[in-house]
Formats: sequence, C-alpha cells, structure tokens
Amino acid sequence: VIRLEELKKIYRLGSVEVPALRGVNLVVEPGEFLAIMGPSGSGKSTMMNMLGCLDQPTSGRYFLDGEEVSRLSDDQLAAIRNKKIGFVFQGFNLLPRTTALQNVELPLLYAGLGGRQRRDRAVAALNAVGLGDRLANRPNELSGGQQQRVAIARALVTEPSMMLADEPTGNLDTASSEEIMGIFQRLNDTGKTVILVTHEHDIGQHAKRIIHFRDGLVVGDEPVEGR
Amino acid sequence: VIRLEELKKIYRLGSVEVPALRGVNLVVEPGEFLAIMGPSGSGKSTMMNMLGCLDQPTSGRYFLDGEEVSRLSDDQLAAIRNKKIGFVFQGFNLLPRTTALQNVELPLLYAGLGGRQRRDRAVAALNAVGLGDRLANRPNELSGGQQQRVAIARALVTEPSMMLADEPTGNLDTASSEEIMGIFQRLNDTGKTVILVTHEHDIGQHAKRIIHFRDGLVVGDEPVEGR
Ligand SMILES: Nc1ncnc2c1ncn2[C@@H]1O[C@H](COP(=O)(O)OP(=O)(O)OP(=O)(O)O)[C@@H](O)[C@H]1O
Ligand SMILES: Nc1ncnc2c1ncn2[C@@H]1O[C@H](COP(=O)(O)OP(=O)(O)OP(=O)(O)O)[C@@H](O)[C@H]1O
Ligand SMILES: [Mg+2]
Ligand SMILES: [Mg+2]
Repeated sequence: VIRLEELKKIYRLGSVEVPALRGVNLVVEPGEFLAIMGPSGSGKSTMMNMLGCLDQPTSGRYFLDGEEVSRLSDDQLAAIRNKKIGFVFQGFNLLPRTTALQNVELPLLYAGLGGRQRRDRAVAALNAVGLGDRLANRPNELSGGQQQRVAIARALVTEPSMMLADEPTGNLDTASSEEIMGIFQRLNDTGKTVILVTHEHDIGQHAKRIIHFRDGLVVGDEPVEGR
Repeated sequence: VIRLEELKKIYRLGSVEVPALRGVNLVVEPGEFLAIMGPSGSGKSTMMNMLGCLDQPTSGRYFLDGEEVSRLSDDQLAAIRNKKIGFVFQGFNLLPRTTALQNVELPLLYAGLGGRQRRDRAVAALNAVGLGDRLANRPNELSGGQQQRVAIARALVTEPSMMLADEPTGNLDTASSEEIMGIFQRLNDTGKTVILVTHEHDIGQHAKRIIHFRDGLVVGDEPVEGR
C-alpha cells in the first residue's frame, strides 16, 4: 500500500539546510502493523508527514495504493487525507476554542455526514478512549493525557484504512497506553494498516515490525518476535 | 522545603465540578529526588502547578520553605517562581515566534542579568541538552523532542533550587532521556530538590522516592530500592 523510493526532505532556513530525510526507502503491505523508532530529531515525524500527505518531499517518490502522491492535485490530496488516513499528531493539534466533541466531529464534516450521525460517531470514539464524560470540555480544561486521547479519537472517527500515530502514548500511563494499543490492535485485526512512532520499547513490541531511524535514514527493519 | 496539608483543587465549569485534588498531604525535605506517577487525569499536573506557585488551591495549605504560599503577594510569588523554581511544562509552553536561544534567555531577563551574561548562560544550557547547533530555530522548526529539550534548558538556566518537571522525557528516545536524567541527577547531587512527573517506570527508578497518585489523592509513597 505504501512505497517510498529515495525519499529526501531538506528544510531550508535562510542559508542553513537541515537534511531531515536523506533517502528513505520503505515498502509497507496493506494490513501491516509497524513501529518506527529512533533518536530525537532523526526524521520520524517528517516521514509521518510525508506518509500522511501533509507535506511533499524535496526529492524521491511516494506511492500510495499505486498512485504517485506528488502527481495528485490539492483536492485529491485533501480527499485522501480525509477518507483514507487517520493522523495522530505528536503535538495533538486540537482546536483550542472548541470542545472535545466538536474537535472529534470535525473530520466528519468533510465526509458529508449529517449532524446526528456525526455526533453519534464522535461520542462513540470518545467513549472508546475513556473520555465519554468530558465531551463538553475544551483542550485547556483537560489533562495532557486526556488531550492526547481526544487527538486519538479524532483520528479514529472517520474509520480510516491507514492509521498514522506519532507518539500516541507519550503522555499516557501504562493502563491507558494498553487501552490505546488495544484499539490499534483491533483496527489492525480488521485489516487496517497501522504505523506508529514510539520511543518506548514496550509499545514497539505491540507492533509486528520495527523500523529503526537514525539521521534521516532507515538503519534497521526487523519483525517483532512472537507477532 | 515543601509541606502540603489537605490540598484541594476543584475546577468549576458552569455547573460541573471536577475535583482534581481531593486532599493531598505531602512533605518533601530539601535535596530530595521524587517521581510522581499515576493514571491520566489523576491530578499530577494540577499538583505541580500548585508546587510551582502557578495556581492556588481551592482549600488546604502549601508551605514553601516555611512560608504559606497563599499569603504571599503577586510580586512575592513572581520572585519565587523566577528565583527558586525551574518548571518544565507537560506541553512545553515555548513562545512560538522566538528562537530557542531567546526562549531560554527569557527567565534571565527577570533575573536582571546583562545581555552578554544571559546569552552565555542560555548557550550553555542549550549545549547541555544537545541543542547547541539549533539556537536560531523557532519551535515549529524543531522536532517534538527538541522542543521538549528547549523547555528543559529554559528551566535549568536560572539555576533554581527546586526543579519541577512534568513528563520531561515524554517525547525523548532512550538515549536522550538518559542524558536528561543525568542532568537532573547532577542537579540533585548539588543539593537541589528535583520533583518529576513520569508515566515511565524506568524513568521513575532514577528518583529516590516514588509518590503514586490516583483520583486526586496520594495513594502510595515508597523509596526506590538501591537509591
Ligand atoms: N482548567 C481545568 N478546568 C477543568 N478541569 C481541569 C482543568 N485542568 C485539569 N482539569 C481536570 O483535572 C483533572 C486532573 O488533571 P491533571 O492535568 O492534573 O491530570 P494529570 O494527572 O496531569 O493527567 P495526565 O497524566 O493525563 O497529564 C483531570 O480530570 C482534568 O480534566
Ligand atoms: N519546519 C522545519 N524547519 C526546519 N527544520 C525542521 C523542521 N521540522 C523539522 N526539522 C528538523 O528536521 C529534523 C527531523 O525532525 P523530525 O521532527 O522528523 O524528528 P523526529 O524524529 O520526529 O524527532 P522527535 O523524536 O524529537 O519527535 C530535526 O533536526 C528537526 O529540527
Ligand atoms: Mg517527532
Ligand atoms: Mg499531566
């Protein structure tokens, strides 16, 4: 479902160049469950932004379901982001002045669902992450881990075929993390592709394959034992 | 150095009340190294805000170095926050339009240091967390873990007698986390009090005492073996 060929990303800040991705090659089949691990600043979030069609590479090619993403129009990219992909951002990216419920309903507006249906699906997603009693709260009225779970619910609510989650348990205690990994496992059991970035070894062990990043390159790729 | 007596915090949102702290009692001697652990939403960040003089309790008392904090004036509280306490926020709270260097220099402005001295100390702090080559970058040009490290450098730069860090390694790989814990250990070796919130068991083991939170109360308090 995913093919990356010599993907490069260079950020330019004035005269300084930061080579965030230096030639990433990766093939992911539909239904896989990947964990991406590596040092801070090694390019993991940058690659996730490429996979999520949120940013374009400087060079190299990204094929998603056989189509080369850089050839697609803005409208086609927006449709892919909304229909195919669920994205949990490392920094959550919640709308600060809207409630948890409204934040989770938002992707369903683009999907063209009616008000009643949007609300029911958003409530179900928030219940699934244990926040059914916090629907009316805004992000600044929620703990760090609660905000993270609202971001996860928002990524789940469109029932995407590919889930991309950047450090989804970074602010969660062990019990909440296990619940979230259970949700991702159930997604994967229904055939959805799950790719998550994590720095925690225990969380990585929930995946079936681990990709190791270092300095903008893939330096390791191994199956998880017993999975 | 710290005494909390029946500390309570109730957030009121319209007619709904959220009892974030339900009667916390705690005594911390100078030079201790504490880890605070507990489920998402159990009140850890709320308590850290009390300790950091960033918020006042609904009832109960907080004594810091023998003075009751709720009796102090705004000016006295601002002086304490700036001179005595270093605070690493769970959400970093960096100024988005200013560089890493400027973000780290900011607390030193209140301390009345001259331009040259501020710069030297900020550069040293950023070097200590491995970001010496990113001084001119703004937060949105930095990875999640790099932003977290800028927030840590900012808390260190005033050489506070008490370091409060809320999930300081939540976005850091193992190697970077070990470096940060090394910095906190060296602080503690010079007699500074260190209190950090973490959800990771391995990080908690770097402390000398672990406080367990659940539903707004302290439910456990034990020494770390071998420390
Ligand atoms: N400004 C606020 N208004 C209303 N409720 C709040 C506010 N801030 C926090 N809360 C609530 O108080 C409770 C405790 O929050 P707190 O942030 O202290 O939890 P925490 O232990 O730090 O959680 P986490 O591990 O997820 O960061 C939570 O239920 C939270 O939703
Ligand atoms: N908008 C940007 N402008 C300039 N440089 C950037 C930008 N975004 C990221 N970078 C740089 O690109 C490199 C890779 O960043 P990225 O966010 O992908 O790292 P990461 O592996 O996700 O790190 P972390 O584990 O800390 O989240 C870093 O050196 C970072 O500073
Ligand atoms: Mg990242
Ligand atoms: Mg918190």
